[in-house]
Formats: sequence, structure tokens, C-alpha cells
Amino acid sequence: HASLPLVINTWPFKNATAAAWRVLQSGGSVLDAVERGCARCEVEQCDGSVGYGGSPDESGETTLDALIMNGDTMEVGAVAGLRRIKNAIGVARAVMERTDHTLLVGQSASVFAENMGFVAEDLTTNKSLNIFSQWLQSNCQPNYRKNVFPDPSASCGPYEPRATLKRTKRAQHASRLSHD
Amino acid sequence: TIGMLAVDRDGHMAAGTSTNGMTHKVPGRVGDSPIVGAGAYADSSAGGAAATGDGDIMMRFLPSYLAVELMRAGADPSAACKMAISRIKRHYSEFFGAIICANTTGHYGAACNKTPGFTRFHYMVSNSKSDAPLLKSVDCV
Repeated sequence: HASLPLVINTWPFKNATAAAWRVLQSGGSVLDAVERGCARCEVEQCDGSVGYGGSPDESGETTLDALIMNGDTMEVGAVAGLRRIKNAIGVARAVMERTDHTLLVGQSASVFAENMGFVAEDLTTNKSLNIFSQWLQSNCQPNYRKNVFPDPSASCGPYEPRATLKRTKRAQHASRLSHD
Repeated sequence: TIGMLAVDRDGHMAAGTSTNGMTHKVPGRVGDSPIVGAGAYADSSAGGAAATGDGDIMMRFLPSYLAVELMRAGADPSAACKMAISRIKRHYSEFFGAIICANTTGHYGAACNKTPGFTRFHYMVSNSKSDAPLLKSVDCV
């Protein structure tokens, strides 16, 4: 099946593939294609695992992670724990093209993004609020904490470290709808 | 999460990822997606790869980097993807994850770890043969 050009992406996110493909067909670069394809998913909130309004953390906030890499120059731009900015892949590209760094994180990444002209806005939606509320009503289950008190498999926090560390089998919480 | 690879007709390659991560994570937690060599990797002299799944586990093995290096050493993309998954499986047999691989000649492949409820992984491909996005899938190993 060797044939160029090529766009391939994880999961059945057809519109993202189509967006990237259109860029290549119109003479755009592979970086433009990847940025446009991933951005499409951010706008469409692909299966809830991309973009704003999905995967709220323990405090109910949605944060975004993104990366872009140029296979010719080995330049990379990435953001992690990006707050209040919807276009994470765009910010990642700005990190690559507007700094000599590779990865910016958290609130500082958001400030960088704002300085680069990205709009700051709330990433919370009714859906993410609902996911968060249901989690609170379910005694904060599933839960990624361990060796803390109160027992995180049954209770919400705040948590304190337990005096002893106990080895337990790691629960598998990742799934089709909650993944990186 | 989306992980994407693009290759132009001259073999220039780029990779990207975008995600909002795992639901109910501890605030501040970051998965594999923005980590070079974990969530994705691209080298136009060898190939590219992008991973998806349980980033807390996958980022410990740099599966995208591993797959690209295997392709550099001559492995075809499907074999490289499978080997990257197998490396993780040795230590975490029940991890949730998948990976896509492509080389600079336009060959591609994918692999995933078989777990209850996850036996087949779907991904999208568009190339000059299809000229439109095609849904592909692979049986998990």
C-alpha cells in the first residue's frame, strides 16, 4: 500500500484526516497538514478526548496537551497542561517556531499563548461539568491516587499521605473514552 | 486523543498529537502525548509513529521513538508497531494502548494490545491511492 503523499491518524477521526489531506493536496507543508488535522479534532472535540469540554481533572478543569514535530529538522514544539486556550496544537507550533524551547507547561504556557495572540476562554462545557458532577456523586471513582488517606478507592479528598507504602495491582482506568 | 503523521510526495514527514488527557486525572498530570518519542516521533530519514492509550504507562517506554528506530533498522511499519507494543506488554500485560507507524515511502501499519473490550483498533488513512479518508483497522495482539 505504498503511496505518497500520506496522512494517517489514530482513531476513526475522518474529518481530521480529510482536513490534513486537503492541506497536502493544495500544496501545503506536512507541518501545516498535521496542525490543521489536529486542530480540526480540537474544534470537533473528537470523541470527547480531544479539545475543550472533555476529560475534566479532579477539580473539574479541562487542560490540553499537544505536540508537533518536524521530521526534517527534528524541531519540536509542545504544550502540556495548557489552560484556557482551545487551539493547543497551534500553541505547540508557536512554541516550535517562536521559541528555542521544546515544551511549555501549565499557566505559563497559557500566558505565552496569549502573548502570541491566542484567545483565552473557558474550556468548561455543560458536558464536562456533568462528567465532573457524576464523579463527585460516585465518591470520586475512578481515582488515580494511592497510598493516601482517606482510602481513594472509596472516598473523595482532600488526601494525606499514608504512613506506609503498600504495593497494589494498578487499576486500568484508561478506555476508548478516556485516553491519551 | 488524536495522533497524526503526514508525509509528502518527497518523503518529508511531520507528526502531531492533541488531547485533553485522562478523565479525573490528578491536576497537573501530563500523559505521553506532548512527550517527544512517547506520544509521537518523526524522522524523515526513517519514519514516524504516534501512540495512543494509557499515557502513564506508555510514556515509560517511548514507543514512538522505538518504532521509528526499528523502521530505521529495516523493520516494516506493521512489525515496528507490533514490537513497540510488545515491549510495553512485557511489563504491563493489560495496558490499554495502540500505535500507528509509517515510513517515508508511504508504507504504514498499526498495532494494539488486546484487552477485554479492546480487540480491534481503528485508524484513518488517506493517500494518493484512496484520495479520501479510509477507515482501517487492525486486530490487537
